[in-house]
Amino acid sequence: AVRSLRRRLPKKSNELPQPNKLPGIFDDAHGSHGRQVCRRHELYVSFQDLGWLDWVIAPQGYSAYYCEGECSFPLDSCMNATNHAIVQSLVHLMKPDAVPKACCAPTKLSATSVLYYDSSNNVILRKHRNMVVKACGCH
Amino acid sequence: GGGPSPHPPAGCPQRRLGPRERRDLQREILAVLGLPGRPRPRAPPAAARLPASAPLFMLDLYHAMAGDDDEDGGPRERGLGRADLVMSFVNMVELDRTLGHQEPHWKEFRFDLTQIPAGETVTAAEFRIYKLPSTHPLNRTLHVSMFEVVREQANRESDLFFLDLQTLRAEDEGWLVLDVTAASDRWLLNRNKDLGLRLFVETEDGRSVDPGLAGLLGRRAPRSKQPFMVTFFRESPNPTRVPR
Repeated sequence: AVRSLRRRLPKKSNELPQPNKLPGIFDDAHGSHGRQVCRRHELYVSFQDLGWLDWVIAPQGYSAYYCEGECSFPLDSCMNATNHAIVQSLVHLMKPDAVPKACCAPTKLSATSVLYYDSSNNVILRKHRNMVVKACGCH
Repeated sequence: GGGPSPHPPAGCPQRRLGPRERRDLQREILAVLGLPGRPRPRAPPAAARLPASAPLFMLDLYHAMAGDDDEDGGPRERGLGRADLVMSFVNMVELDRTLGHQEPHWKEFRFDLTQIPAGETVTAAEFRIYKLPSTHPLNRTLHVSMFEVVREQANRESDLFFLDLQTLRAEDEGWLVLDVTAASDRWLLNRNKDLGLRLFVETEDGRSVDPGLAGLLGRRAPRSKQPFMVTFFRESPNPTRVPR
C-alpha cells in the first residue's frame, strides 16, 4: 500500500527543471525526512588552489558540480527519473531491505578544456569529455 | 574545491585531508586531466616571457573550444570540434640552404614528436610560418611548397615526401598555413624520430628563391612570429588515421 500522500500533488509544471533545482513531490527542495531531493550542487575544482597555475595556462579552475539528494517515491517527471527508477523506488517502498532506492546521478554531462604546457614546453589543449554535470536525475 | 561546499550532515565529523592525502588527491585529478604531474621548470628569462606565437595561437583555440564545450555530445562538427587534443610544437632546429649555397634554396624545420601520446589519431596537422612583404624585387607570384624529409642521404639529396603547395604574392603579409597532415602517417610508425619539414619557394618561372628573401620568418624572428606546428588529435581505439 502506498503511503497516503500528505498533500495534493502540485500542478504539473511542464517546464524542464532548472539544473540546480529538481522539485519533487514537495514544493520546497526537501524530500521525506527533511533530506533534499536529487539535484545538482556546486563543486568548483580550482587549479589555483591546487597550485597548478605554473603549468596550466587556462582556465584557473572549472565548475564540475555533483548530484546529491533523495530519490523517493513518487518520482514525478521533474526528477529526470527513468521508468526503471520509478518502478525501483516503488518496490523499495514495499521491500526496503531487499531493494534500495534509485540513485541520484548525472543525466547530462558536458566537456571542459584545459590549456597547459608539457615537459618540452609545447602548449597542449585537451578537451575532457563528461567532466561537468549539466543535469541530475534518478537512475 | 574553491566553491561553497555543502555542510556535512550534523554529527558527521568533517575530516581534513592530511598533506599526503591531499597530494594523492591532486595526483588523481592530474591523472584524469592528463596533466604532467610536476610543476613547470623555473620561469624562463624575461626575453622568453614575451608572448610566443604558439601559446598565443593555442589560447585563441582554447577560447574557441571552451565556447563549444557545452555542446559536448552533439554531432561532431569537423576540425576543431572533433579534436580531443591539440598539440603545438615549437620549432627546435632550423637548417637553411640560402644564397651562396647551391640551388635549390630551402628552410628546414625539426620537431620533437616524442611527446605525442599513444592511442591518438591525427585528424589534422598544419605548419604555420609568418611572411613579411618581400623587400627584394621578386616576381609578383611565389609558390611555397612543403615536403617531409623522409630519409637523409649522404651523397645526394634527401628523400622527400610532398605535403602542400601554396601560391602567394611577394608583397603579402601574415601567417602562411601549410597542411602537413599527410606526414602524420609516418609519425605513428616511428614516434621517437624527429619530424623534418623542408620549405621551398619558387617564382612563376620555376626559379628557386631564398625563403628569407621572400619574407618568410624563421627562428630569428620575434617570438610572436616564430614558426610552429599544430596537430589536432582525436582519441581512437585503433591508431590508423581516418582519411580526411
